[in-house]
Amino acid sequence: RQSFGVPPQLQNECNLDNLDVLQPSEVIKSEAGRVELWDHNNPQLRCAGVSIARFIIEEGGLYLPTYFSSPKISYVVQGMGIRGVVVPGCAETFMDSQPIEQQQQGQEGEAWGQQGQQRQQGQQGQQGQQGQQGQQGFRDMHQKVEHVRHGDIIAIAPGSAQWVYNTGKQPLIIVALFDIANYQNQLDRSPRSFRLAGSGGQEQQQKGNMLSGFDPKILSQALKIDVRLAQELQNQKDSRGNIVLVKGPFQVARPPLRQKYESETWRHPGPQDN
Amino acid sequence: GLEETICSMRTHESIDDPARADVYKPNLGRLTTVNSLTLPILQFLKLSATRGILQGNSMVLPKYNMNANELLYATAGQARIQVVNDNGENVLDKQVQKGQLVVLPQGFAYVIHSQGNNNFEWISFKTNSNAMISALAGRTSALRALPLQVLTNAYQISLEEARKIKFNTLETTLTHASGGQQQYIEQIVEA
Repeated sequence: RQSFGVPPQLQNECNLDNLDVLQPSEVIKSEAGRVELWDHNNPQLRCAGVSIARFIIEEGGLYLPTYFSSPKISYVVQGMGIRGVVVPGCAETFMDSQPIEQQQQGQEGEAWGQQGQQRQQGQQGQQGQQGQQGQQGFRDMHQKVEHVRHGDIIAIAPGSAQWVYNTGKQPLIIVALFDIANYQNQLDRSPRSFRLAGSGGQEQQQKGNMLSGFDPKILSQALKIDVRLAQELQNQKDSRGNIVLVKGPFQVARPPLRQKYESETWRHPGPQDN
Repeated sequence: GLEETICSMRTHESIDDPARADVYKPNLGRLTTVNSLTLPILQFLKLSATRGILQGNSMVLPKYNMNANELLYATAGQARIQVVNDNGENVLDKQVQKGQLVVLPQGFAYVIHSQGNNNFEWISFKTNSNAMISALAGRTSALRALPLQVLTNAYQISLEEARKIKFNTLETTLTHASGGQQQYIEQIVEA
């Protein structure tokens, strides 16, 4: 960081006379969770050149796709879920092997791992049919989805959008560090989130998603949809915030978890194990 | 050793030659990028550049810079440029003409849109030797990469509407600014 040159106004950031324990100073509530933020203007955090946030996603909550201008590293403190990261240009390598209509009718309440296993079967040779709608219904395709659980580290490059869904029975808690002094953050030393969907919620009425600032006509031309649907994407009347409650089953193509990984014995070996 | 390395380092590259285009669509336009992979000295400078030619009634699909700031200088013609900040606010919606400069900060989403018979040409300088963009519409876009279930819950729309959002636009970078039969023929050919 020194080699890239520290701006003059930041040169005395680390003249700290004493250090203290820090607590979150701001809470942004959403429909199915909240984001707790530490004050990034605190001298200690300014010195470190970082910002910290804690994401609490309630059961059945979906943290909507969001990207940041700085690199981010996170730790899953509690709970389990699934996540997806958008890597521009990468193929949609995860595909459903059966139409969505059938999944919703026949798989409600089914265990997550079993779903993934069933979908994997018969997936071969179906690529040509993905993303089409016909007599058999519609099959989805999307980028990689991964399981996350407590103890996991998650790293995200700047600009890569991420979503997270809580699949567990307890709140999913993730603590994240944003390296806002990193060379790859070329904006100022403020943590900046860019939401692809959702809104700021009731407490941040002014904060819209990235599509809300475009003329709906241009958006409709870019996405080749009607203007009404383009306006829906702008979430103008949405007060749910950035963590929303998923109603009904949340079905995305994903591989099953290994049984040992699911089990607590994976984390806590027995006395006979070496 | 310097004579054979530093002194002989290549420091220029043609970016205006249509034959070198990285993105090319007849009747729509082209884009050419020079970065550290095509001009290695840019690795040291941490800079790169993109040359764009946009013909009338076409648009550069909405996108944002993932790891760089961009300075767009119009070299010919005019186009409407819209920019959206991290609050989802429209911070620029103007007709940009030859000789004018637009700053596109990292992460801010923008769209370039040429109307009528107005062609638009520009050069963009980016503050990263390997600047990366992420599209918000099209075959390689962020929306396309998301599962339908994420889209339906995020935007409170039906599966069918989510399907349209993901799959209707088959292009990756440039598209027609208005619908029409020709557009769909080209989509089919491209697919």
